[in-house]
Amino acid sequence: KSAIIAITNQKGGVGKTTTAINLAAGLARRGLRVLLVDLDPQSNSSLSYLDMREVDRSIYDLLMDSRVRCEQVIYPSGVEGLDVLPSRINLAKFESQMVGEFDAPYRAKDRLEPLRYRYSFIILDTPPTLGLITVNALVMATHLLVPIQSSYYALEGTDDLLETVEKIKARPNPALKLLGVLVTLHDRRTTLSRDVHRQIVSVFGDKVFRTVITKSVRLEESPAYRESIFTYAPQSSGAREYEQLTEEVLERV
Amino acid sequence: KSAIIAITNQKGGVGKTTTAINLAAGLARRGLRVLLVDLDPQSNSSLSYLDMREVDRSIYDLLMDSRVRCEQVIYPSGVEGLDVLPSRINLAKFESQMVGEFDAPYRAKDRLEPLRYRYSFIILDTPPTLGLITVNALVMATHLLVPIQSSYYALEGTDDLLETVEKIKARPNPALKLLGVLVTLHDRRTTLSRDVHRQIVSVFGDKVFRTVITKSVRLEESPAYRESIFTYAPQSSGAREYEQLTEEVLERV
Ligand SMILES: Nc1ncnc2c1ncn2[C@@H]1O[C@H](COP(=O)(O)OP(=O)(O)OP(=O)(O)O)[C@@H](O)[C@H]1O
Ligand SMILES: Nc1ncnc2c1ncn2[C@@H]1O[C@H](COP(=O)(O)OP(=O)(O)OP(=O)(O)O)[C@@H](O)[C@H]1O
Ligand SMILES: [Mg+2]
Ligand SMILES: [Mg+2]
Repeated sequence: KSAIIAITNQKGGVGKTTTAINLAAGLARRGLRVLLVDLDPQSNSSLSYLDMREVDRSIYDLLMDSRVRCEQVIYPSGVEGLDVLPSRINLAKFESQMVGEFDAPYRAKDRLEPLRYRYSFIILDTPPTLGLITVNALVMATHLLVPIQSSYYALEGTDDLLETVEKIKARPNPALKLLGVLVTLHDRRTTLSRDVHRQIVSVFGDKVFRTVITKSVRLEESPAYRESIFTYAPQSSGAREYEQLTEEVLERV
Repeated sequence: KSAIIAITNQKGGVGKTTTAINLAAGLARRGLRVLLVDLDPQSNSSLSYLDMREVDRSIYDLLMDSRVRCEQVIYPSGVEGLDVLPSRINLAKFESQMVGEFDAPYRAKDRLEPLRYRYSFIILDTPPTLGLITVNALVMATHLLVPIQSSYYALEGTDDLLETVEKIKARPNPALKLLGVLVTLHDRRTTLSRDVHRQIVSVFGDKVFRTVITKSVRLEESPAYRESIFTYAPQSSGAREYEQLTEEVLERV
């Protein structure tokens, strides 16, 4: 059965999608079968690999219509071994449509269960909120990876996230483990980045990945070419760092 | 009565808070009375001016408890002419608490109405979602300012935002105007930034502010010192650019 890694932090713009698309590709490059699931209605992960004009059904259909089968919502990414389960904006309706449904926190876990036997890793990209979509991701996941930007606001939101994780572990998903905390958008030249990095390590200790993702324009550009960093700019710092992260993730899972 | 500007974009990390805190200070520096309202449960705007240990009641109390008066939730920012109405994490409960309430979209507009006569400008910082909190901001606002980062994902989410704005204009707030689109986190050295900037201008035309906010580490640092960019780094590009934006906002309102 697959390891399911939810990439979560309700702070916006901290590199959740950038981490999801490149970690998924990093794992696929090792010959593993990987599925990237986009649980953000903004579809940034989907856009990073797919031409959305060719996407018909998506995650919302699978979650809301029990006749839809998994094969109908899975698309090839162009990277060998990596498939994508995209989202569309209709996913934004999920929370309001699920009011009153008893299985609301378990819907993704139930509907994606058949996929656990076809992939070694399932990577979940999540939106910048702690609403029902993110709860679904945390209930379904075996592991949680938290990207944190080394900026002033970085540590402020982590209490709520950890509180939410504890609630999830208490009942719907006792097996959920914190895989690690990843420092992203790091700029070695500034004292702010270094100070915040030190704070993150003092709060999370050895949960912090040794790998630090530094700011690199190549990471910003690669989605525009629908490529991972590994083929877009194989010699870049971004490629080296996400390769190293992939290594560490495999050690920890 | 005050002009109320909602700073909104459901894409995370595009500079909503950075724009809210510095535009509010820019307007206050001109001798205007300004209120900065933090409608994001992550409290990033609140943190940029206040020591949260000294914050007791906040926006959630005002919205949910009709006995709470406005004066009890307004705090001085340290910048002359600028007050802050902070949020706490309890604001995240707002949406679920309001299920079934007929005045749900109007709650902020109703509860903050008395403040319109005490300030020339009210600046609303919003979370990276299009949920009930952001709807409340758009129903209450007279103007909408949309920061857009010049990055690959930038234009993807703007359709949904504009659709939401049209729905708001149709019924709860026909007077809502798009004040403008602000290009943020711009890096003049990269083709990606220049390409996306050109796309933003071709989509939004003269709604795009002439002012472009470029990447500057001073803008990242100033909140850690609970100062606006104008006192933290008065000679920086960030201070010049937010000064120029303040000028353009005053021309357009
Ligand atoms: N290491 C990096 N170096 C440079 N740019 C980066 C890096 N990581 C992410 N970015 C850029 O920063 C922006 C935010 O990153 P991303 O979209 O991955 O964050 P997110 O957490 O998924 O955002 P959201 O909260 O909206 O889902 C994007 O424009 C992305 O290209
Ligand atoms: N022009 C800029 N130059 C450099 N850094 C910036 C600039 N504008 C914003 N930042 C930094 O980028 C990060 C995201 O900005 P900010 O928090 O203002 O975005 P936001 O849209 O409010 O995010 P969220 O969606 O989480 O509310 C912050 O660390 C901020 O300090
Ligand atoms: Mg994302
Ligand atoms: Mg913000």
